[in-house]
Amino acid sequence: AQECQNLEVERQRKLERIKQKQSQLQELILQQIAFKNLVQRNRQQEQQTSRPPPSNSVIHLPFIIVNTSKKTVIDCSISNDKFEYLFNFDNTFEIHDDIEVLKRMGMACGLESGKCSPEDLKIARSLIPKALEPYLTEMAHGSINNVYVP
Amino acid sequence: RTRILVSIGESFGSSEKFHKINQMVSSSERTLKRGLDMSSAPKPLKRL
Amino acid sequence: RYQALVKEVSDLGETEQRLDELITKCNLQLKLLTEDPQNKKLAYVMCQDLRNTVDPPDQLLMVVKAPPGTQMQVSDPSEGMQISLKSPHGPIDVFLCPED
Repeated sequence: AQECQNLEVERQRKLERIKQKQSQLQELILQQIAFKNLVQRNRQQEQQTSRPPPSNSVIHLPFIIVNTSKKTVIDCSISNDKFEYLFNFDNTFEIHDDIEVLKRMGMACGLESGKCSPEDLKIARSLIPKALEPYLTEMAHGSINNVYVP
Repeated sequence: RTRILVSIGESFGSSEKFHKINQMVSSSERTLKRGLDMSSAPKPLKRL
Repeated sequence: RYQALVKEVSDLGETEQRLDELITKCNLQLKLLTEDPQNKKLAYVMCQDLRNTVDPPDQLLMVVKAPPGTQMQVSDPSEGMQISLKSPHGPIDVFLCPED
């Protein structure tokens, strides 16, 4: 009975780790799709305009954004070498990374919310290796719950 | 008291941390608003 | 019950191992993808893209470009709304995204 109990504990721990790793795999797949989609979009746009956009109108990955109300007063201290910054806000703010921005731009084909149309799913499939396709199908309707044997 | 630390450049986990930060910051706004609402609500009259 | 548990734990161990292998492969694929010079040149967003992701769109929007390993610390709101950034190597750049 004691050994059964120990195995139950181990089983639970493994299940939790598997869940966390499935989530990690899902995020990696999303990042791959979003990145490739972005690169493809920009390549097509540059081909259409025959030149790249002005360098001061674009931000290259990686980056982080901080957004707040335009009425917010921000007190900013910067070290001389720009290695340290300190921001004091008098209002709430939000922080998002570049991947979140790409998801909001629709670059992840709706997979981040499990709402992926058949057309988007087709695009997403073309952006990942074949071995990851079973996971994509699951993600299109929710999240990864199974691990497929390659 | 509580500080959330994020290391920029992590391949996994930073999105969740930012989400946590945003929740922490926005919950403070809700607490502040609730406090303001409660303090501005009129006190009920006592029954004789 | 013991035998069933032993089998289940063993199966879960294999599942976890397969996941570890997949995650390692995906990490490597992503690294190669993001470090490819041609992809790096094309991996950008426009200011309008950033504006379209925030609600309302006329918010104040800062973009932080920091070297990997930069520590960002956000204090508890009761101690004040504060963000601190500390880079171990290389300067941090902060840009304001124009409203239009």
